[in-house]
Amino acid sequence: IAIFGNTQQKNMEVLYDVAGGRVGFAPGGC
Amino acid sequence: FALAEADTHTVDLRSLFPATTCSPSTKGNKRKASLEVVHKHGPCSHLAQHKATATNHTQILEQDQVRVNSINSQIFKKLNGNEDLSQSKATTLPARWATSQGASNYVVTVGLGTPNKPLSLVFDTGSYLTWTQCQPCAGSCYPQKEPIFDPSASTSYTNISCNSTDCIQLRTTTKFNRCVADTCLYALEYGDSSYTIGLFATDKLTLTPNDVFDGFFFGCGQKNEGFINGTAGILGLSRNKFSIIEQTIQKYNRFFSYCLPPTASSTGYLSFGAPDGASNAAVKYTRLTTLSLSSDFYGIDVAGINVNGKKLSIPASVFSSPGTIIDSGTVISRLPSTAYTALRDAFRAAMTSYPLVPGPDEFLDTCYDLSSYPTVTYPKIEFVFGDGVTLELDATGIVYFLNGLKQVCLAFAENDDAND
Repeated sequence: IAIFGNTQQKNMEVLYDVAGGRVGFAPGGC
Repeated sequence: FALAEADTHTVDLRSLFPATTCSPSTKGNKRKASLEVVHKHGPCSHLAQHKATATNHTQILEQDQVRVNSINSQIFKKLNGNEDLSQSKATTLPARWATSQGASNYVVTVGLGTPNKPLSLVFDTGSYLTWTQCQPCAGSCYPQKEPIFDPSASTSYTNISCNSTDCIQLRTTTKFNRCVADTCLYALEYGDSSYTIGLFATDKLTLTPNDVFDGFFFGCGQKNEGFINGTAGILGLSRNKFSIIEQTIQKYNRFFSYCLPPTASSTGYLSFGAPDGASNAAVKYTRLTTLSLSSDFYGIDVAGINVNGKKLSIPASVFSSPGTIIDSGTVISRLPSTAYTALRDAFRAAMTSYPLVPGPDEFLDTCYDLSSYPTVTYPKIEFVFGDGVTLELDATGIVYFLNGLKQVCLAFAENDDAND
């Protein structure tokens, strides 16, 4: 399985809209 | 720190090193149910006695591989119906690899019980059951920073009855079918043989003074073996009924977000609930998927990768079968062999002006000695999703500082042979 790990998620806001069936990314989030 | 050209990052890499003192971030929505996220090994963490291990990258990467093995075995055992696979594989792993959870470096502090007691928990989108070590530690507990939770001191603590539907459902999920008298037990075993066993219980969970949840299901660990970190347990954020996401559905409607800080000397946040007010135009949304082999993980539909603005020649099917997940606990992204080779080759082609040096092993095989360069230019990397959304990685998400500037490595790894 491929895994998108936490190093690649650094410094961006990761939003899980589970009910809406979507995941979002916003750069420079921290 | 970055002078970004169209398809490259030009960076003073020293600016990406963590400072010796903590610089808390001022970003994040403070009005929401928001918890501060700190790196377990950084100066913002209060887990002081564990800071000595901060630079032990060998251990961090070994633990990371154990976690990936654990995730794959959870999925693979569903593929071949062999429920004993993870256990049999686990016996082959060296004990020094410790817990698969040890690789999960990001920690939040929550309150549990009445009166509420602060507990530092690793937050983990790959785990569903929140658990913490509990007194009287009938089997064993490992050292942790805060006092170990004492259920007898909490007026809101309740054990779950063995015959309750919640116990039956947990037993079905975990394949652990035991009770003591009328009290429901839970057991979780990870891919390296570390495990926690204890009482399945409820108590009051306090995220913030305005975000308090009575009757929160969690594991009250009485025997906790193989864990070496100083945190009190796990905050489970995956998709199972007993994860915090499902248990807080009425208030947050299955919406959460986090930001992992760019360095270990700054802070991020973990928030619950949708953002207030106008939507953030900078957010790029893509489809959240469910793996056919496991519904617990959060799947994403990766279709391709761009390097230096150019699409790599990778068939989309490489990512879709058996699939791709997004995980807060895995440190280094894992790619199928075809994808990794294409990414590595493109990265190396863009870095020919820098001296390639040996990596630690085949795990990180593209490392450079950049110690004599005031700034370094390396290619941007983008992930392309099936619905056309393109995600550009932050400059900090492309390289891993294995040994300061003497070994700066491409922060991706190749999956093991799927048939192994």
